[in-house]
Amino acid sequence: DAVELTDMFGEIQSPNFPDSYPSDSEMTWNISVPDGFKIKLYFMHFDLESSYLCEYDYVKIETEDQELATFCGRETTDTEQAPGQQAILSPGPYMGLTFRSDFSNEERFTGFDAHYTAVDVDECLEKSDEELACDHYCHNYIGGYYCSCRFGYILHSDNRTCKVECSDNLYTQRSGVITSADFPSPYPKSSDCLYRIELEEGFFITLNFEDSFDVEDHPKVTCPYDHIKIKAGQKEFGPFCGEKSPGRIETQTNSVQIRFHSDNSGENRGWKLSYTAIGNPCPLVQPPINGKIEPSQAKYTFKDQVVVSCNTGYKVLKDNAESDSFQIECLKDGTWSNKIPVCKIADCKAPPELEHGFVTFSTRNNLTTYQAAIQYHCQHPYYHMAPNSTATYTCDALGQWRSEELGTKLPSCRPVCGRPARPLPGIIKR
Amino acid sequence: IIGGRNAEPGFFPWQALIVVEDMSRVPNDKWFGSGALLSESWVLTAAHVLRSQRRDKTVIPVSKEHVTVYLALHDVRNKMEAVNRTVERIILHEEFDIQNYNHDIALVKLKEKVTMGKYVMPVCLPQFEHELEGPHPNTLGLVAGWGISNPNITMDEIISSGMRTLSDILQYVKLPVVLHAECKTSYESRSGNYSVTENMFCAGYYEGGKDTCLGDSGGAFVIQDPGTRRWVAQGLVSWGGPEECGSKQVYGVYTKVSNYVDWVEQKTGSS
Repeated sequence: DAVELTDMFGEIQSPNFPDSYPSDSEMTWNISVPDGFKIKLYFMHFDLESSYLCEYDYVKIETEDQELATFCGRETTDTEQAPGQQAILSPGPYMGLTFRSDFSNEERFTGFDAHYTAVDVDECLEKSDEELACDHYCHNYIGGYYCSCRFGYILHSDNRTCKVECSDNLYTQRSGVITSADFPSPYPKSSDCLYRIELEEGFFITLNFEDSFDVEDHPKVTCPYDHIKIKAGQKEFGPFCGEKSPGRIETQTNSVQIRFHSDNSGENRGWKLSYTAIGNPCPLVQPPINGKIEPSQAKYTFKDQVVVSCNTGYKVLKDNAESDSFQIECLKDGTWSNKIPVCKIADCKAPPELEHGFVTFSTRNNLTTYQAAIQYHCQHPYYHMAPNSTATYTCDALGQWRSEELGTKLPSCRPVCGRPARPLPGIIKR
Repeated sequence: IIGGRNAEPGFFPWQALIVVEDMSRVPNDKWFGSGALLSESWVLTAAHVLRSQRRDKTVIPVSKEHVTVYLALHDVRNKMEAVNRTVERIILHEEFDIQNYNHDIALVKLKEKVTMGKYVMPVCLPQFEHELEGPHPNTLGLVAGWGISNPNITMDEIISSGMRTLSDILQYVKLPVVLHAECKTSYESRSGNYSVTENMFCAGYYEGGKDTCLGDSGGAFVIQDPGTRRWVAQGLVSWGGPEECGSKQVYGVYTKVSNYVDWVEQKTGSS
């Protein structure tokens, strides 16, 4: 016999109101409003027979599983309650109101006149439960609410937590630092992050987690919520969680995948690791005679390069080709890409010929190597040298004949003018 | 050269014989002059030596194919023994005036460079301040050439003798520079329209007897620098009066080279 009320507001009156209600009567009104609303009920008139603990006549207000109030009488006494000006608010979108009168009435009682309205729920204020509250931002509207996330985050499909996109982090440098998102602030919820370190074959990656490590764990179950798992070639490390750092992990491989999973709760600071990679060592190399290698290290490993250069006045000689320097590289199999070349003294070779001139060597054995000296002369007396009367050239470190005045340019032999080889006869005075 | 002497080989190693055969005229016209070697490639001479001999007022050079330059030449009968060169380029002075011989100067570029030696050497150009002023009056200079040595012979006789009346052996003569005003007055007082410009100087003797003459044109009038003892080309044999060469009161007129040093350097591209 219940009356179903689904309007957003309405009025409920006792039978025959405002006349006296009949004896031995019971009526129920079920008020339902949409989710996101509560029901506020208040009485404009209330006049029921009073009895101890409202045993005879009463109005009972309840939800699906909870009694909110039971009223009788006209005024509140020690044992009975009358609603007075008090409004009753349901915790949810349902409220039930039951009126009962027993078989007799001592007097004439007029009953009650009640009104109800649907009231919007501010979920942002009321949802204090971590499991229900918005992770970052909460926005209330009439009849509901929604969550949103800070810049850089994505709302998870639970419409509550904020995750990050972190499934495509690739590291290709020989060393680096990787952290959980937002480290050292708490890492995002509901996220599955993948960090890949991909190096050339021949490198071996070592991970080193910092001591500051905080991943949500469980005292009895192994990492049921959040965890790190590391895959290195055929090996797997982890899962890791809790507050104890995994420390140093030598993966023995050039390719590592680090997966980090977080669930939809918890406030933990995350983790930070640095990684390095070293390759197979190559044998130590000795610099050539009259040369050097750079950089000079106690140990050389895969990808390390050394540049061989020679002292001033010497040239690198490799496969019959001269150059200023030569570079070799440590290969993945622990061998060098080339042998160390030799240093050969710079040779300026035979000096270029000078038109109407000739060369004399100032150094023994007609040497043409570094620091050897030559001198150019002009065919005297018919030519003279320009711009200077002598021209000394020295073999420089680059293998070029060079003079202080002219550089690598040659002097020129110019004809001597106005000087007959045979003197003209003297002047005869007339 | 009138009143000169036989030169010895090597006296004038810069002396060049320039022979021109103008094939554009019938019968073929042939003449010659002198020049002075300046460098391995360049010879200085008078413009009128290389001017095409057409009887008009145009100043165009003869075709370079018609010019031969002989160096290290002493006796013209032994041209085969001399160094001979063909010509790559002829440059006449742009303002050469056929009426009064003003700017009578030209350059010849040899096709092949010459090698310097005892009988082939260049002459110097004026370069010091005192040289660039031009030769001072009374300064003695030397001039050489294979031109007429007998003043009594006429042009017709020269041509009809097949030029055998000219000097075979290089002649030279020593001449004093004449005061410019005196020379100018001497020429301007005569009948005829003579003009001795600032680009010319005169040399010779009042009494005559020594002079340059037909065939000596383009040869260098050299003066020895007292400081460096080098021989400097101060003049080029240019022209004279209608009287016989070496006549009394007739001076030879020479192009004043010091006025053209910049022009030479510009044209040859060297200093």
